[in-house]
Amino acid sequence: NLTDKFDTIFRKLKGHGKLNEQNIKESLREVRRALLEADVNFRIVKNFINEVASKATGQDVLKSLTPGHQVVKIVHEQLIHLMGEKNFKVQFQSNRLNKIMVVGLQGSGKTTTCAKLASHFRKNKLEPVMVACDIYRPAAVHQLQVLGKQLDVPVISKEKSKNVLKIAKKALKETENSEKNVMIFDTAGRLHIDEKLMKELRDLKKLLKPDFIFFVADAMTGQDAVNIAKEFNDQLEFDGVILTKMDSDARGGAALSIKAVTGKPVSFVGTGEKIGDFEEFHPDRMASRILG
Amino acid sequence: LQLRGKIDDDLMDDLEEALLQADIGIDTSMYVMEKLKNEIRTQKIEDSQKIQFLIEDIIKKMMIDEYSHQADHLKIANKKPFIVLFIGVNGVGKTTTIGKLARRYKDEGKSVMVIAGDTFRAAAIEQLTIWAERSGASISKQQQGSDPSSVIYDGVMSAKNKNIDVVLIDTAGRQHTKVNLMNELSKIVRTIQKIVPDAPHESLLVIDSTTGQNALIQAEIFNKATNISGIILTKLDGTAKGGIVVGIKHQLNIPVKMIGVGEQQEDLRDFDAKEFIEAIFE
Ligand SMILES: Nc1nc2c(ncn2[C@@H]2O[C@H](COP(=O)(O)OP(=O)(O)OP(=O)(O)O)[C@@H](O)[C@H]2O)c(=O)[nH]1
Ligand SMILES: Nc1nc2c(ncn2[C@@H]2O[C@H](COP(=O)(O)OP(=O)(O)OP(=O)(O)O)[C@@H](O)[C@H]2O)c(=O)[nH]1
Ligand SMILES: [Mg+2]
Ligand SMILES: [Mg+2]
Repeated sequence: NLTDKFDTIFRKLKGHGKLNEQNIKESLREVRRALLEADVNFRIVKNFINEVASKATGQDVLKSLTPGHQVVKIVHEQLIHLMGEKNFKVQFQSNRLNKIMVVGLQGSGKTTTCAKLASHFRKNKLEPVMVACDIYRPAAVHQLQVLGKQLDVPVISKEKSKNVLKIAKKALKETENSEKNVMIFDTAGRLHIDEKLMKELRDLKKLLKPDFIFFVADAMTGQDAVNIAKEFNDQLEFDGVILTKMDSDARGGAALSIKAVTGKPVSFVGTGEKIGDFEEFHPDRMASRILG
Repeated sequence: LQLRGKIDDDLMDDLEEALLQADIGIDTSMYVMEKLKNEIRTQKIEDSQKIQFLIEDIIKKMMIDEYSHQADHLKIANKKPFIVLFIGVNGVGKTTTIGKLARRYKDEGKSVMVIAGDTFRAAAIEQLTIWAERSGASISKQQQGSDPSSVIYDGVMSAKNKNIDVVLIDTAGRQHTKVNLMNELSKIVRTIQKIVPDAPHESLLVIDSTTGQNALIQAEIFNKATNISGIILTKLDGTAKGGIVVGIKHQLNIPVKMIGVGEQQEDLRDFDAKEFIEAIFE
């Protein structure tokens, strides 16, 4: 891992043990490699390395007697700082109707995440209902209904409907005078470059005026994470990110890329296929995972 | 890519960044850049216009070799039933790809059976059933929660008895980090071999083109559970380049056989290395 590699680099400072530009450069090459292997976007890696370089060549580090550990500390702190502060809490009040949209690329884990959100909200004393707005994928509505049954959370859909706005209107009408206080809208996976489908999301947002939009992203996403996230954010201004499939051994550098390019924080992570596999995001744990 | 003037460090940096941006990965990118620099030296190249052809040729030689022309297409020849197993991590496009391939073989006049080997995920069987209906393939399935190996055993037996030409087997998405699920996959392979000893004739790892470096580990681990005969690279209709397959071919010698370019039945193409590589530098 990175700490071991740094120890090797700095051990070569035969007894002198002080940092200089040359061995900082060497250690930064290792950091660059670690971040690229972790799928952090190459441009973000470039900026990050420059930031760390200027911090590391600062006077107090140069005088330090544990140079390897000092550089690792700077890298780690800089990563956590970039990832966002832990106190980003997603909370909803039970005395109003909260509307939540769940969006993202094909296969990222949206439908499963809707069920996880429903379960999470109910644990926090809210009354969820899910709305099946994926009218394209075979058996997508059925999938959400099966999950709803498992959870005993109602699912609103409109049989054979080819119009997402009509489904949403039906859902709003059915929910407005009920005791439900959080609506979770599952949407079809789509490409950020699909103009027609991105417009569908913008129109849905206009109709719902949602309280929160979650962008769902797969933890194994590579360099393209910046393009995808930027486009979704430019068009929808989502509020938070849910990083799924964190139970894999993907390092998850996409989390850093997405935060860097959109400024939006990761609020939750998916850690498996079961409804309970859902946790709050910890920036410090993510930083360690990305560094390897 | 700005290809004019002399070959300098800026051009080399731009080229390396194009590789990294395509998810080719740092090790494979460094390998390609080393080869490029050697070629520039030995061929005494000074015109940067020649560099694009050179780097594309280096990568093309990594992706296809003299044997791969036959190997890089599904070898359906004289196997009946011709059995194809689809594997991969969650959400990459296995079920949809089966729908596309079923359609292709039906259009070629073959009889096709799909087997609903994903007995775990909500509505997985219903999803595959709709794809079977769309393509005209028959489907062998049991209820959700059944043992996948039993379902697959029954399906393959039925295909053999009914003289089916092509069998496409769907499996549940699984993370290679889950030992019990990888063991389940090995068991599925052994089960198929009880009926058809040289099957699966194709074991296709489905990879999402937006995947980063984790794809290499996926390929390594899945390859241990079943000898992967090829990769299907999906979602290339997006902006990701899918460069992870270059490293996978280079390190594991697993070729890409097909690509997915959309969500409809017709959105499946044979892999074209030239087009794939040119897209990296576009
Ligand atoms: N291992 C793991 N699998 C997950 C996780 N979240 C979702 N999945 C799986 O990922 C696959 C895709 O999940 P879906 O919920 O269907 O994804 P989706 O974004 O709704 O897909 P589309 O609607 O087709 O765009 C399924 O096999 C899920 O079980 C997770 O956190 N970990
Ligand atoms: N744009 C695009 N979407 C695709 C492609 N292939 C599959 N998809 C979509 O990706 C999503 C997931 O596809 P599935 O076929 O359910 O993937 P899977 O691997 O079977 O998923 P699990 O069984 O849950 O692991 C669906 O929304 C598909 O329509 C492709 O080539 N391009
Ligand atoms: Mg879905
Ligand atoms: Mg599937």
